[in-house]
Amino acid sequence: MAKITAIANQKGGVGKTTTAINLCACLALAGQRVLLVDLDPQANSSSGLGIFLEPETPSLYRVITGQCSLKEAVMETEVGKMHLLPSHQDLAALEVELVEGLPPPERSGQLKGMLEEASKDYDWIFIDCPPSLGLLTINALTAANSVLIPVQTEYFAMEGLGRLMNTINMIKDGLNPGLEHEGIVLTMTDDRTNLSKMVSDEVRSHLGNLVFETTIPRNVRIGESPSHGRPVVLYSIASRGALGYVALAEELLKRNDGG
Amino acid sequence: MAKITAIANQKGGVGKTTTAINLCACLALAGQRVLLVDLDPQANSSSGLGIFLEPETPSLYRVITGQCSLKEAVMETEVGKMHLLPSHQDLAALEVELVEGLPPPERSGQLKGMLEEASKDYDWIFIDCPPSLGLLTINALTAANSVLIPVQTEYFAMEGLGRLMNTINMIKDGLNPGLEHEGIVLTMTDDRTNLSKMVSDEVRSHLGNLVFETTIPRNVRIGESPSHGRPVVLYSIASRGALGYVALAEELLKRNDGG
Ligand SMILES: Nc1ncnc2c1ncn2[C@@H]1O[C@H](COP(=O)(O)OP(=O)(O)OP(=O)(O)O)[C@@H](O)[C@H]1O
Ligand SMILES: Nc1ncnc2c1ncn2[C@@H]1O[C@H](COP(=O)(O)OP(=O)(O)OP(=O)(O)O)[C@@H](O)[C@H]1O
Ligand SMILES: [Mg+2]
Ligand SMILES: [Mg+2]
Repeated sequence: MAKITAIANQKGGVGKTTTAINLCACLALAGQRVLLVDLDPQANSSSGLGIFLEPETPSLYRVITGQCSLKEAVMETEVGKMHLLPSHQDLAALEVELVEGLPPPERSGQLKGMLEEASKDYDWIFIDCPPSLGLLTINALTAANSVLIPVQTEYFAMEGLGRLMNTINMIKDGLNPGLEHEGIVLTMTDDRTNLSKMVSDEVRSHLGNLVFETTIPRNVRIGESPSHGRPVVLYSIASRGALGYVALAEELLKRNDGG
Repeated sequence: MAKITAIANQKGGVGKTTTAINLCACLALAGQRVLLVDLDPQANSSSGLGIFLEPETPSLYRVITGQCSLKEAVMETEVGKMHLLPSHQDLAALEVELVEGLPPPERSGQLKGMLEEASKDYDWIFIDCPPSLGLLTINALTAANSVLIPVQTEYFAMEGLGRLMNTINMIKDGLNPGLEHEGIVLTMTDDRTNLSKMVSDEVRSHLGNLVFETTIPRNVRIGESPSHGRPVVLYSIASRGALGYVALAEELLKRNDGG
C-alpha cells in the first residue's frame, strides 16, 4: 500500500512543484517506487519533467472524469522508479464541473477513489497542488495520508501558514480523520538576509519538530533545471540545490522508517 | 471615470501583490487618486498594508454579496490618495457561491457592477488577482479596461504566459471586448544569473513593446516592507526596489498620457 502525501500551500511560488519533482526524483534514486500526480492546471510538474501533453491525450483530468484509465495516463520519467500522472490545462475545468455535478462530500472524494487503483504499484504517491484552497487541493487533502508544506522564507508565505493549518485541521475533523502532518520544509533560504533568518526562526519557534531540519537554499541551478526538463539531481548533481533535496529525501525516509 | 486595471497572472509568487501595492503607492504619491481592490482570499494586499480585518467587518466579499456598501468597506492607507478595498479570507467562499447561484455570464460580471459606484471617486482602480484563472480572476478581467501582467524572470512564469494571453483574448472576444493590454512587467530580475537574462530576452523578443522598459530587480527591501505594513517607497525610499516602482509608475503614466 502506497503512502499518499499532498504537497500543498495556497501561497503561490513557494516551491511546491520544485519540491514535488526533486523529492520524488531523490526518493526514486534511493529505491522507492514513486508516482507524482500533477494536480495543478498549470501542469508545471509535467512541463518541469519535459512532458507537454497534446489535447485529447490521456491526462489526470481524463482519468478523473472516466475518459481513460490510470494505467493509460501514467508515464515513465528519466528516473527509473519515478512515474508521473501528467496534467494538461484541461484540468482547469474540473473544479466547476465537480461543483455543478456533485454534492459536497462526493465532490471532495474523487481523487481518493481514483488513486486506490495505483496504491499497490507504488511505495509513495505525491500530489503537487495548485496555489489555492479550492476543490482540487481539498481533493488532495482528502486522498492523502499526510501533507508536506513548503514555506518560502518570506513574510507573506509565513503569514499564510496559519490559514493552511486551520484548513488541514478542518479536513482532519471531517473528510479525512487519518490526515497527518508530514512536515514543513523551509525553501529558498538565504543566509545573507535577515528576512530569511527571521522567517526561519519564527516558523521553527512556532512549529518546532514539524519543521524539517533540512532547508532548501535559493540556488539558481534549481531554477534552471525545469527548462532542461530534468530534476536538479540529474541536471546539476553537485549543486547546493540538488544536495538540499538529497538531504531532504534522507530525512523524510528517516522520519518514516524511524531508521 | 476611473481606469480599471487588473494585475493578473495564474503563476504563483510572480509579484502581483507587490506590484499592486507599490505601483498604487507611487501613483498616489504622484497625485493620482487610486483604489486598490484586494481580490485574493489570501488578502495579501490588505496585510501588506498592515490591514487585518476582523470577521463580520466590511470587506470586498460583503460588498459583492450585498451585505454592506462599497463606501463602508473602503479604507484609507498611509498614502493620502491611495485607498484600499480590503479582503478577508471569507472571500474564498465566493467562487463556489457564484457557480451555484448564477448562470455563466452573470457570475462573471459581479465585480464590474460593483466597481461602477467607485469609478467617479478615483482616477485609477487596480485589482490584485489570486494565482488562478478561476472565477475571481475572470470577474477582474471582465471589469477591467486593461490588464497588467507581472512576470518573474523564471522558467515556469515564462511558460505560463502563453496560456494567460489566450485567456485574455477569450475574454476580449466575449465578456469584455474593451479589454486592452496595459503591459508586461519583468519582476525579480537578477543581472548576475543567465536564467534571468534568458527569460527577459525571451519575453521581450516575443512580446516587444508590450513589455515595460522598467524592470523590477530582486531586492530584499521589497520582501521586508510588507512585514512593516508599508509600501517599499515608504519603508525604504532609496532602495533599488523602491526606485524600480517609482520608475514603473512614471513609465505607466507616460504610456497613458502620451506625455
Ligand atoms: N530553492 C530554490 N532556489 C531557486 N529557485 C527556486 C527554488 N525553489 C523554487 N525555485 C523557483 O522559484 C519559482 C517558484 O517555485 P515553484 O514553481 O516550484 O513554486 P510553486 O509553489 O509550485 O508555485 P505555484 O504556486 O505557481 O504552483 C520557480 O520558478 C522555481 O524554479
Ligand atoms: N522584486 C522583488 N524583490 C524581492 N522580493 C520580492 C520582489 N517582488 C516580490 N517579492 C517577494 O516575493 C514573494 C512573492 O511576491 P508576491 O506575493 O507579491 O507575488 P504574488 O504573485 O502576489 O503571489 P500570489 O500568487 O501568492 O498572489 C513575496 O514574498 C514578495 O515579498
Ligand atoms: Mg507549482
Ligand atoms: Mg498575491
